[in-house]
Amino acid sequence: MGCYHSKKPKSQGYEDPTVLAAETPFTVSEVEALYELFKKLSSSIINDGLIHREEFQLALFRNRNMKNLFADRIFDLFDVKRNGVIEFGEFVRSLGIFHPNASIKDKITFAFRLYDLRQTGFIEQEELKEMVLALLHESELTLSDDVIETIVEKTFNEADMNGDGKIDQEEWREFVMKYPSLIKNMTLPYLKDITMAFPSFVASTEVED
Amino acid sequence: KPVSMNAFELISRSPGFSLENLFER
Repeated sequence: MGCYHSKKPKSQGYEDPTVLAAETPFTVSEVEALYELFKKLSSSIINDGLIHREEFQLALFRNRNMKNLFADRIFDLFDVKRNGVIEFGEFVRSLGIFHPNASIKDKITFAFRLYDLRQTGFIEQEELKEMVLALLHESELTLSDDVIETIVEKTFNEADMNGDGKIDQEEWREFVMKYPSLIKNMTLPYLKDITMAFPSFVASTEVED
Repeated sequence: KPVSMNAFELISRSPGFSLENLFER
């Protein structure tokens, strides 16, 4: 096992990289590299080995107080245990969905859960409108109420194929198949090179053997 | 034309999805 395990205790929520590698598209080395990143992110404000919402916001926007609906939703989905923090295992499993080699099905499901703001199992027209308004609020794009309403209605009606007033998982899947660019943001090409970005751990484990 | 925009396409471009920023050193 080498001296790595005896060096210092791992943070709360630390999980065996071999287990995480088996459950995700990452290799063991990549999981170890992600641990380097995790340690950095989880100690940026509170050094407790857990990523708090403010630390997540700080990393994304360089501003701990920057509120953003979508970043909030991503944090909530990463926080699988719903205890207000992201543990290492949660971090790796969730980032796995963003891996270029992760399944399209997982990416489609993740995006659906993200947009299902009130977690009813459906994306409703009100939720879609709320998200469009949030996007407009954070961008410099200005659209009239009429135009916003038209965009929301048109998109919603196209996605709600059975016309029951809500978008279910199957309708969402079909809509994404029609417009694949909708889940472009569910892939981070960077994750393929994660060991190059955080090589310190990998280098240190190689010399141990 | 703005009315031809896909609402999901629009929201998918939010900076809130900039997870690549997590990797900036």
